[in-house]
Amino acid sequence: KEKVQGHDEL
Amino acid sequence: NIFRVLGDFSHLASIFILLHKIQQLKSCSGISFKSQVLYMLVYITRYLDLPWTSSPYNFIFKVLFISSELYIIYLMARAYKPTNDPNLDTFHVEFLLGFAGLLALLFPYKYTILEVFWAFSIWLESVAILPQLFMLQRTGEAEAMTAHYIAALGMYRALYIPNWIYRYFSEPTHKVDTIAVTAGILQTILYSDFFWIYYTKVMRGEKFKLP
Repeated sequence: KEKVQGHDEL
Repeated sequence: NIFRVLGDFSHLASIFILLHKIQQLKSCSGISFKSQVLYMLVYITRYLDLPWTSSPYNFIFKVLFISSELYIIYLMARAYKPTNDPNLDTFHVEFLLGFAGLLALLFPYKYTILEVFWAFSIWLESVAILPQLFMLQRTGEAEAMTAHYIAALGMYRALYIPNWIYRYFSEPTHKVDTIAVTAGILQTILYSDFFWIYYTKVMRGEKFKLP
């Protein structure tokens, strides 16, 4: 599953 | 991690180099206004989540990028408008917007406004430098400050690549952000020929001229 919960990188 | 911090500061440095060049030389000649507008679009669509950004580090950078880009656009469109030559800035940005829009609609992580806009922003950023590089191609040369600006801007995303590799190996829970990684690699490739010229010329203190 792709990382989806909000993006922690700029 | 260090790669990402260096990348973010390189990004910030590129913006300050550009601001310094415009204010120091009182001119935005050699800078593509179209690319700056595209970057404005990149920041707006990517930082829609600004109000609920968890980390203060990210929050500060997001505010800095949006505010400085707004100021650059103000300088280019108002303060130093006469030094803007639209005849040199002729790249068809609609192709870039179409490219990013298509990919954002075809392969977002989720079909929510935030995720589709985020994907759009990532793909747009990967090609947003093209008007600037195209203008450089046409003028055949650039002031050293402009070359440093493009180099710092290119380095920012290039440094994200080791950051992603580092995170892949060091954070067991980290899932690879395939959109960001693919677009980041594409973006860095687009800079490669510029980097080569920059390295061979400017590092020797020569004026930045295309061969």
